[in-house]
Amino acid sequence: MALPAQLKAIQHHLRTAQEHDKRDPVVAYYCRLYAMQTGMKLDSKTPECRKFLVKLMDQLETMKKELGDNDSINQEVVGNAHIENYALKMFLYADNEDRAGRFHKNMIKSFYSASLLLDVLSVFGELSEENIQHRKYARWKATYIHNCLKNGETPQ
Amino acid sequence: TGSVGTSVASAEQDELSQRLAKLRDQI
Repeated sequence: MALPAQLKAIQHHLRTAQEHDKRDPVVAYYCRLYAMQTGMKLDSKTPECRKFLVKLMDQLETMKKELGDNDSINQEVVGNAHIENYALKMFLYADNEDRAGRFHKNMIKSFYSASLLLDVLSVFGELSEENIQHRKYARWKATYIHNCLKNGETPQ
Repeated sequence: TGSVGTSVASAEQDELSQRLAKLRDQI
């Protein structure tokens, strides 16, 4: 179902969920949970948004049934650790590439995905100051390196 | 129709909130 324009802010989290449906269903589940919660704050009034969110909720309930025996799903404290470890693993990979001067699409995507997953961490509560800094740095780095490569410049 | 539409919308919003809380075992 097409994403209504009012819910544009969650499109990348939903795409990350799709990319992880096979690779890591726990990540996919919490990306969709974040999208659901954020979507309801953005707009759950207009009919097309409500319709979209009802479909997303259907998907979440199905995923929960399928993954129900996974501790990361039925114990959110375990889920929190799972998402945080995954986000930081992506961040460290991109940061190592950056420090080694290896700039490419994969590392840009890893920085950006890490920042999206740090957004997702907020479903478990307030982000730590460290994660807020990591998220800001990752998003800035992804944008900066992407623009450098687009303009044929070497990132510093 | 306006008021009916509004009450349908808020009923569906409430239902979504309840389903979300249930999904997270918060009810």
